[in-house]
Amino acid sequence: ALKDDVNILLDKARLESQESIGFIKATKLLMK
Amino acid sequence: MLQKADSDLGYIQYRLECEIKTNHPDSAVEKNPVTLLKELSAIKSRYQTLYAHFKPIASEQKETKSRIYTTLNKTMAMIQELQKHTDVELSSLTEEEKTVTEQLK
Amino acid sequence: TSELERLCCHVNEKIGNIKKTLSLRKLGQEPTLKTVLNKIGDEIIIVNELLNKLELEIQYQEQTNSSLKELCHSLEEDYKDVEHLN
Repeated sequence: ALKDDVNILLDKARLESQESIGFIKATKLLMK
Repeated sequence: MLQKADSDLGYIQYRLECEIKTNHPDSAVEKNPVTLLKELSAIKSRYQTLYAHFKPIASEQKETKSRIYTTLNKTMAMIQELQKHTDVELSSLTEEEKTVTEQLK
Repeated sequence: TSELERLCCHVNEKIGNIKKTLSLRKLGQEPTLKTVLNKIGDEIIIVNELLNKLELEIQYQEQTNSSLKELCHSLEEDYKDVEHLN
């Protein structure tokens, strides 16, 4: 169970990072 | 009496662990049950620490992104306002910019 | 009462640990349980590696947070300029 919890949190963190990087790129594009 | 009970319990635990370590000494391949038990509780508390650390970072990230989105909206509205006042026709959003605006929504 | 409750929890926790350790006492002898023990050992190694990855990911998140904050700040500066222009 602990291993699954860690995996879930790791996936969540990775997803958030990807989303934020995309968000930063999009915003920078619009700021030009 | 309570203190004596507490120290007796501590001693029983200590003797039990010594017995297990003597009967099953840690080897390179295998660890004795007591070591594993301690490692199990160590990784549990490490996970809880990391989770507690992660939560505020994630919520701060959400808050900053919504602030960025709000400011972006205000800026674009203000630029359109400017266009009206000055009759300066700025280049309309490219397809890519339109897609990106949708994405941000 | 709260002091007494704390004491009770403390003693119960110690008794619980002793029970756990007692159940481990025979573990090393029975071969089937020995494999369980080894499996747990392997799992612990895997979980530790996952926690290392999670720790790195969280550090990465903190960096992303600071770049988001920088972006937000420069955007707010831009907004002030446009507002001033207006």
